[in-house]
Amino acid sequence: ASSTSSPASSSGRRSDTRPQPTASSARSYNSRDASTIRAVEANLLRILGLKSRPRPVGRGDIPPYMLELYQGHSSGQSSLPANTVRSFHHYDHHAVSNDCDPKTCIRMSFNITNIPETDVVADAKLRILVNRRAAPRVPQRVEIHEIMSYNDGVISRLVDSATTDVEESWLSFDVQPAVVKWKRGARFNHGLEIRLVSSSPNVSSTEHVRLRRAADQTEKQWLMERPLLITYTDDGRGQPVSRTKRSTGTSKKTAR
Amino acid sequence: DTKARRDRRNRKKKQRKSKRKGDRNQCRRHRLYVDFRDVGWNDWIVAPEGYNAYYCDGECNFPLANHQNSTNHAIVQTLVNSVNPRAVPKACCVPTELSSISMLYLDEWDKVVLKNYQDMVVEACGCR
Repeated sequence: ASSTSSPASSSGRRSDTRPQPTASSARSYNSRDASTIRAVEANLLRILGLKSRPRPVGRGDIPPYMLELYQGHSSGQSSLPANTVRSFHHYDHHAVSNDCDPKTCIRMSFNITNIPETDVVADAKLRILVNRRAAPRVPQRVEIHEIMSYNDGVISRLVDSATTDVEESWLSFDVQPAVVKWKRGARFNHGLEIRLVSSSPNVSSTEHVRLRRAADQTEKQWLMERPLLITYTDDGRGQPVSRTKRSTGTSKKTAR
Repeated sequence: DTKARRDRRNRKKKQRKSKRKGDRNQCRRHRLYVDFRDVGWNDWIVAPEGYNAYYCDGECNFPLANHQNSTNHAIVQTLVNSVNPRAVPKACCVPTELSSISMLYLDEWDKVVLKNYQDMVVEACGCR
């Protein structure tokens, strides 16, 4: 009965050719005791590790990378280090600071409070899109700093860095130590500082490193390009997000 | 002679029919597609839209065949049941091998989660 009034079916987000539930099945749902159905649903949600049934608001905000991960896994092409993968978008720091020039530096925070306390962080990556076509070909370094404290100026430490030597690509930075610390409590989470370092002072710009939304960019375009924090956590209740494959043996002949 | 031949033929026909029926009712895996729309969960589960979960159903009759993945205990229980059905019930037809599925969904805080759930798909059934 609830399926007929669900927002997804009315918005037509997915194209589905399967037949709708029959009238008889709808009648059978209705005839059941509502409290029993609620109890069954609560039990299922508990098994799935959820406290309550999610009521999502942002229907279209699925990062393309998460869909890629899901599709890669479904087709058996990828394996991941943990059984749960979460994605987080950043929100900008508004703290004014002289040592973070907006042309070459940006501070961002991530709210990771929805990661359960019992989950163990196996890995965490910050993904940033670099579009070198939009900038002169001068080697540039992207540095990720973890902000340790704001007392008496910003104290930060370098956690990872990479050189932008590709035409257009996503750079992936290891930020696991920072995420492990943030998970201990919100008071440890001061965010990250991303700095662009170049030998030529004229070319340093955040235009080709997609850290800020351009004025003429639509929400959808920004969703495709904005930085994304990916956490890999393990709740200890399942296998990593990977398919079990048969052993290939020592040689192709043996495997056959 | 004609009557005896006819009786023999009928008896064999009956036996074949009953064997076929027995095979059909044997413990095995059946198709079951779980569509998340049916439970109204398609508003928070992004992918998959549903999945083949399968279920186990059927009889565990004496003697248990090899493909029924029986345990020694199930064989003994079935044997005792065949001698005295009142003493003990037949062995149960249950999943003996399960596999996992991955789900992409939005959690309570609207965050996108990709999670692997164990024991969601019946791969094999057996008498236990």
